[in-house]
Amino acid sequence: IFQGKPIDSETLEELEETLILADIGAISASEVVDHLREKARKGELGESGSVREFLKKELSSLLGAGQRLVPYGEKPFVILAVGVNGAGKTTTIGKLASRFRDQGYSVLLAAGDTFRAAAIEQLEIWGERSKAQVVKHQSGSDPSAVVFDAIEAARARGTDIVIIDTAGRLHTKSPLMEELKKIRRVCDKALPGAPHEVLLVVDATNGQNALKQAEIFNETVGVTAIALTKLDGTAKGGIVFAIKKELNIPVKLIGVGEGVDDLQDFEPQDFVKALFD
Amino acid sequence: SISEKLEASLKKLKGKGLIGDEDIDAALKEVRLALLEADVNFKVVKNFSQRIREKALGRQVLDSLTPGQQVVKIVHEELCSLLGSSNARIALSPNPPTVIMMVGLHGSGKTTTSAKLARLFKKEGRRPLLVACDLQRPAAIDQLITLGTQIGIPVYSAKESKDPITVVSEAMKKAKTGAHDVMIVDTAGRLHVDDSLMAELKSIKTVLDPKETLFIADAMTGQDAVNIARQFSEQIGIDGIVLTKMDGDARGGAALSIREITQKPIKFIGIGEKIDMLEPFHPDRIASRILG
Ligand SMILES: Nc1nc2c(ncn2[C@@H]2O[C@H](COP(=O)(O)OP(=O)(O)OP(=O)(O)O)[C@@H](O)[C@H]2O)c(=O)[nH]1
Ligand SMILES: Nc1nc2c(ncn2[C@@H]2O[C@H](COP(=O)(O)OP(=O)(O)OP(=O)(O)O)[C@@H](O)[C@H]2O)c(=O)[nH]1
Ligand SMILES: [Mg+2]
Ligand SMILES: [Mg+2]
Repeated sequence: IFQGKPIDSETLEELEETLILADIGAISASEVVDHLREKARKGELGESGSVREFLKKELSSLLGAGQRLVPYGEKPFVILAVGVNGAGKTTTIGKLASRFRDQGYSVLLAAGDTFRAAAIEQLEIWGERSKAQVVKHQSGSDPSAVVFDAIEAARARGTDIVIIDTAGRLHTKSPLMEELKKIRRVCDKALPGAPHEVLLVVDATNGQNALKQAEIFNETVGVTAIALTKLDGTAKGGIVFAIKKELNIPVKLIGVGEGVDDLQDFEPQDFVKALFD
Repeated sequence: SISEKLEASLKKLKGKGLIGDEDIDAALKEVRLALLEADVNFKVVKNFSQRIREKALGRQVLDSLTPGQQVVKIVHEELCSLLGSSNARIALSPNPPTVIMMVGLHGSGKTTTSAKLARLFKKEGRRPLLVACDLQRPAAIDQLITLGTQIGIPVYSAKESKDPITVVSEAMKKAKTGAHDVMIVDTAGRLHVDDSLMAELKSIKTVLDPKETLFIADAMTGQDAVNIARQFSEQIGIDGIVLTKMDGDARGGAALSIREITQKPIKFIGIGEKIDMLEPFHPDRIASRILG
């Protein structure tokens, strides 16, 4: 098959262009292609049948095995959803709550976005749709107080899962990132060890800035998983390679639409295949 | 920074007098990388690079600048000219109301920007009416009503309605009877590849016959900016662009891609969540930001 034969430069250029267009990043794309060229030169492309297939295997292995977002340990299992404005946090929470309900868990939602117009109303509608309780305070109140009450309520009622909605915030705004740190501390105060999962919601249409988002949110509150939304569009979300490589944060969920059922587990092989569609 | 990188790749040029072939290739490689890292679309970068090459080749290296500075200057000038002039004007219609339709992807900032724009018109002495035409997103109507209340601007809505066409037809009547000279219509977020929603938007536009269709785009948008802009431009038709969330640290290369594809002016930038955070667009500042 490929025994120490060089790959033609046109194929390599096409592959590099595909990777860049998928938002993998210019430097990452050229590193991947250089690695590919070197493998071909050494005759190490193996039986994969084509350069493209070899590349798909390499990229899948970069992402590792698919990881699931599953509650564990003592209840309530607390999930803190964070991310920049408009990424899809509230919608993802609604979908997740519905999925957990279908799996037989009881769910409580904390309306931690006390800032944005109609944020609480929006979450309440998702609460109705997913049959999850919603703990809320007045708009404009301290989000940490809502979070504390929500976890207390879940403990009192024996609720299985608490999902906390927070206001969208750009990672460049230090007062807002400080507020998020406080929310995290309050979770732990209300229930030592909480939050058990910090879910960073990332819009697949974002470019290289998504890596910065992941870096800063991770630095601030420690991110354990990514929900990559709006993959029903044409953006590929290739930035997740850099996020995995640099920060070792896995994508656990993907959003593929606005409906309550439009949430899927992240399957690395399907994701890689879609890069080349 | 790009200036430092270009200095490094071009320093052997000093005193050579003219920018030649291999010199420019090394410099262009750095420029292309900077633009790609800034999220400018791959194909847009390719075309841009070609234009810079033509402009830079054979140019006399001015004594006052190093070759690196020379190339940065050419690139910056070309970026500014591509980004278009500072033009925050929305022309008013001779027959009121001036109808402005806000369109774009999910979460790009349409609802917030609708309110921001309405506030600006009110400050200029106009009587704007906001129209809540997003019947899809949970509490979208509440969101616009809440914003309208904050700035004392009426919002037309019909919560029980299932049909955006009915909503805009009724809104137009309301604008006339209420003597509103500006009507800003917020629409639901939609994907450029959702045929039925793009068709719906087309029908809404036909009924509204807006003076201005504004494409609201998130400054963090990556390579996909070209696909999105092309579809909205070709299927719906747009008159202007607003880039939101420019208060973050996204380099904003999507601005160049969207400009290239649509050839329409960027009119405003959103620089924050609060309702007074909308500014006119200035190409030179954005050019420096994209270049890094
Ligand atoms: N097509 C599509 N739209 C989505 C997806 N996820 C969320 N959305 C839409 O994106 C928009 C923003 O979603 P929200 O849930 O309000 O986002 P958010 O992060 O909570 O926003 P803020 O609280 O304002 O920061 C809404 O119109 C959602 O319906 C997805 O996977 N696909
Ligand atoms: N930091 C910042 N946030 C913004 C800006 N413009 C809008 N936002 C925020 O972005 C999020 C989404 O804004 P919306 O106005 O709901 O966006 P939309 O396009 O109407 O969303 P859909 O109706 O779901 O498609 C909200 O959290 C807004 O507060 C901006 O210029 N800067
Ligand atoms: Mg939200
Ligand atoms: Mg909206």
